[in-house]
Amino acid sequence: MMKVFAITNQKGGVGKTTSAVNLAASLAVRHQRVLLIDLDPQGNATTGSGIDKSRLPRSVYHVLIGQAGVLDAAQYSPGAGYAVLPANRELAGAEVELVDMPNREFQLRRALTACENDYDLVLIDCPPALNMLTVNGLVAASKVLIPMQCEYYALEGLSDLVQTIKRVRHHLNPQLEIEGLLRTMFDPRNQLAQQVAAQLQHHFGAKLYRTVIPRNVRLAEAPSHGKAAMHYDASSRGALAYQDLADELLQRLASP
Amino acid sequence: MMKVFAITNQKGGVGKTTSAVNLAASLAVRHQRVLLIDLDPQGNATTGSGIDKSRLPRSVYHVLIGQAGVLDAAQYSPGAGYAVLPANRELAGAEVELVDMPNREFQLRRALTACENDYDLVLIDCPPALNMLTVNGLVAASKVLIPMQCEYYALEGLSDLVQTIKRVRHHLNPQLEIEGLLRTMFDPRNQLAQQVAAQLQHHFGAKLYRTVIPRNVRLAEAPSHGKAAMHYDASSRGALAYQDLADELLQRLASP
Ligand SMILES: Nc1ncnc2c1ncn2[C@@H]1O[C@H](COP(=O)(O)OP(=O)(O)OP(=O)(O)O)[C@@H](O)[C@H]1O
Ligand SMILES: Nc1ncnc2c1ncn2[C@@H]1O[C@H](COP(=O)(O)OP(=O)(O)OP(=O)(O)O)[C@@H](O)[C@H]1O
Ligand SMILES: [Mg+2]
Ligand SMILES: [Mg+2]
Repeated sequence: MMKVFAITNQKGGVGKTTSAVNLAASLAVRHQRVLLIDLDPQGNATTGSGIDKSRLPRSVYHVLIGQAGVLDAAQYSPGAGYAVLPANRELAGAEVELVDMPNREFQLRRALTACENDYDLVLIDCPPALNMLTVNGLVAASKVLIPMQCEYYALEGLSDLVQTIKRVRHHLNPQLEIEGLLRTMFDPRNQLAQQVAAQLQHHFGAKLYRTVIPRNVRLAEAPSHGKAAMHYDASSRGALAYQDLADELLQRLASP
Repeated sequence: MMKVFAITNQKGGVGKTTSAVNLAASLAVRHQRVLLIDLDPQGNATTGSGIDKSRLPRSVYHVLIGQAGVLDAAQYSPGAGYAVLPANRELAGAEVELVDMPNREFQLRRALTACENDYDLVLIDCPPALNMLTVNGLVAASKVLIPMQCEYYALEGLSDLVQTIKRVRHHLNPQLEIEGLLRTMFDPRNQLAQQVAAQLQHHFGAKLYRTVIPRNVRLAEAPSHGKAAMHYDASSRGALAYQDLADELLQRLASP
């Protein structure tokens, strides 16, 4: 049974793309058939996976407007063993085009029904907004993974995000649930980070992943090589943390 | 002559809001009459300036849809001496409502003509997207300040941003120009940051502000107190850097 995760947080720069790419790579080496969907017109997950976004014959844009299937548009991330449904700036056009479509929120979900038997796990990297692209991601998914930088503005935005997830569950996708919150760029010496982490623990309890992603420069360097950190510097703290996360995620799926 | 700056970069988390709030406070103590416009439904510049976004009688949303003037909706940031045109989640609705309006890109610009004599400087904090809200900011402005985290994904997005600015200048606002690029969260020990900074120097030359904002935890702590860093910890490296930036900005305006 294919599991679909939306990786989302409208707060910018909290590690959505970094989590999506590194988790995809870590799950692939654990013999999962993984599809990473880039739902951000920035196309960071696409280039972070080593795919040239300026030369895409087909992209997620064509899938959303019904001109291509997922399997025609997906490409393999070289050397990483997972598939990517790529994106580029063209995707920004879909936001406006979707507004007038019937069932506009279901476009991605419907496209994914055709590949139920092709992947074990689908990860959707969402843009930093609560817009029609993110809603498509939340309707296509059954689980939400929320990357959280432990700082004030990110904490402030969490209630808007939780509200949006509740609304999508109520009106569009009853099976949607928050699978977990992931602490990213975490610096344990930083008092603010500890205070915010304590609040997350208090409000979300067991939904907080045990795995914490530390601030680690290797995670910021790897994208310029078009690779996940495990293929750039496998023994780095950043790469190892995402390997731990993959294990934790698979354990949760195995024993819900 | 009122000068309007758009503070924008569609890459998330690069320091747009932090720059807008701290620059506004630093310019205010230099006897400038400053208006900070929060154009992001996240409302971070609003709360970062000590204003409760859940109790806004009027906001930038009402201004954009023509139901209120700037002067009725603006409030003063307590103790900081600058005015804020506040935002909250309601603003997300304007994006859709603007799509069908005639002159939709000019809504903010037209609203600002009524207060030409009330402010010396207007700073517009844009959301992490190249959407109708950001376009309104770029049409209302004559200058663009681009906060830049010196990392790969932020560098990758710069060409899309420059293209968008060129298109707005060509079709909607001939006076729009890039005033400068601001290096934010800069850690000089980080080789990646140095490499990216060298590329910025090469491509943008004198448009790169001399002032560099260091990574400084006080800048991340201040928003939880609803204050700019200069009112939270005036001697911190972050607060001092934004004071330097205010000087540099005023020098550039004085001798173009
Ligand atoms: N744990 C980490 N340690 C150090 N750097 C990191 C870490 N995670 C992410 N980064 C870097 O921080 C920046 C922001 O991360 P990323 O782009 O993944 O966030 P995002 O939430 O996807 O941003 P956006 O909102 O623009 O989509 C990137 O330059 C990335 O390389
Ligand atoms: N120079 C700095 N040193 C340390 N932390 C910083 C610095 N500048 C910003 N921050 C922190 O980094 C995070 C991102 O900054 P900020 O929210 O200002 O970026 P943004 O570009 O406005 O994000 P968004 O794309 O979501 O609007 C915030 O938690 C902020 O407090
Ligand atoms: Mg991203
Ligand atoms: Mg912001």
